[in-house]
Amino acid sequence: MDLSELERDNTGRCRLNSPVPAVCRKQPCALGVDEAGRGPVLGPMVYAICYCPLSRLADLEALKVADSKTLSESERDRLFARMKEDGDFVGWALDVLSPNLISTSMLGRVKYNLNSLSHDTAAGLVQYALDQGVKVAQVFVDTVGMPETYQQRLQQRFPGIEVTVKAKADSLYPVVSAASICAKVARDQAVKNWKFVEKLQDSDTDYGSGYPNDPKTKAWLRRHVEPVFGFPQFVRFSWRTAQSILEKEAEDVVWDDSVAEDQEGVGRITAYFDEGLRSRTRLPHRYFQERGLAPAATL
Amino acid sequence: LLPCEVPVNQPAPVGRFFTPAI
Amino acid sequence: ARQHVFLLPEYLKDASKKMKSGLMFIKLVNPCSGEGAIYLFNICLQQLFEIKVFKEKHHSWFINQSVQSGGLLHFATPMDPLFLLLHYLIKAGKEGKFQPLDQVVVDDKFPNCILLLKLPELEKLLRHVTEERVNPEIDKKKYYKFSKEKTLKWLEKKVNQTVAALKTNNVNVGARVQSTAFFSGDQDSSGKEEDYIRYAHGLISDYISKELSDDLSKY
Repeated sequence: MDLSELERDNTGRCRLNSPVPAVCRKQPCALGVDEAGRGPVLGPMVYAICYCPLSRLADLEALKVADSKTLSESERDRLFARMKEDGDFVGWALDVLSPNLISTSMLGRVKYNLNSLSHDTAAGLVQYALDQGVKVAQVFVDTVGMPETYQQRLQQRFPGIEVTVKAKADSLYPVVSAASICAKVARDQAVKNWKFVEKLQDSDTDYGSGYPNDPKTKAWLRRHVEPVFGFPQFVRFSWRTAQSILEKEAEDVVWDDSVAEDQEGVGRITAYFDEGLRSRTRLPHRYFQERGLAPAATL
Repeated sequence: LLPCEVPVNQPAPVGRFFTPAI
Repeated sequence: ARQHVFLLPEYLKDASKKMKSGLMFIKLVNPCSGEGAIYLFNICLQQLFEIKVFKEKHHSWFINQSVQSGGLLHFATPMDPLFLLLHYLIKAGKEGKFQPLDQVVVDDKFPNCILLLKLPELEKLLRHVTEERVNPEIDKKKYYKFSKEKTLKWLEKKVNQTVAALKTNNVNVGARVQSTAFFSGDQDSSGKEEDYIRYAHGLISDYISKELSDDLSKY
């Protein structure tokens, strides 16, 4: 899988896709959506779709894309290679969301939470397939958040398509399991080849599974927390695990909008200056006031 | 010049973590 | 250690190289408020600079491989030392008699004021603001007394120079704007002469006492 775009800049998102099999533009298709890396505090989250004609679902099943959770990493890699070989009837697309994109979305001034980001990414990939001319008839999605709202939103967005949002969809529908394999292969590769722009000290990549409750992961986070800069961008700053370490180990940085000082409070304080004092302490001339300049009383 | 107050005066690995963008 | 970020005229760079103590930060009186203020004294060129600081909330610096809180930006601007000497001459002038300079420029709050006595061409400077006497018997020493009308004439020149500078630098002297962000390049530069003089008087008044500022305004 060619993730070179991500390796060049791993602070945004990158989309990958297979060629669209000609048959998928002619016959009604089933399309599966799944993600990999939703839980970890490290590395990207990957959304994937996989689609094939309804008439070839049995062949897809024959590829043994059983429930991807039961497969080892090497089995997934092999299966992914098989799917690429049988590319004449199977198509896929991925959207790799970097930890930086996840963090900045969740921590932005206007909150864009993980569920919304997930839903929009999934819908974006389905739209991509439609834009490529794939005749999508059915969509199967693994639940993210409340299945009903998710089902409703997707059904509204794609009225002509039969949408099914279900828990454990990756063990019920082969197209979802295939999507899950694509997502996991991409995430594993992205993590394995992660380029630390921060030039990690002693390139210590012993971070375990990346899941918050993994002691190895927590130990790695504590080793790499930096008081002023926090963590390398490989880390999802918006994760509770990361935030609690920052609160303990890092400096409190104050932004101008983070301290919504009560304006009237300021007025109140000057009310205490008796008129005389204020007029006696001559303010700097407006030339300086308008430029934020004052005499330096001390260094 | 940063648009935030980092309330310390100390060494920091600026070169490793910070790339000024024009 | 605390670090400071300064904007200085380029030529000062080698001043600090030539002599280790080429540049000194000293505390002297602020002639407007009477409080203390930091100045930069260039020993080599015998030149005085005032220090202004740009201060805005929630700023800090990355300086090479370090972080510095506060984010203050200091400016060093050449300043006419006569504004400082004037502060002492006016104080001494109240006694109404002629005195030698080294008895006038003394200040136990800001002892470094004696550095002002080392400035070149001091006598030429003083002629703008004082009457002087030479006592023939005693060692040709010069005695000075503050002269208000000479000073007002000198300040008037300063105001006119400032008006010219305000015009060439397109400084907006008209109605007060909320922030420099609203300064439009093409503000009505036809700003009335009156506004320029009032603005220039206000600027100069940041360097003289309130009393002298009022006299100057009447003058």
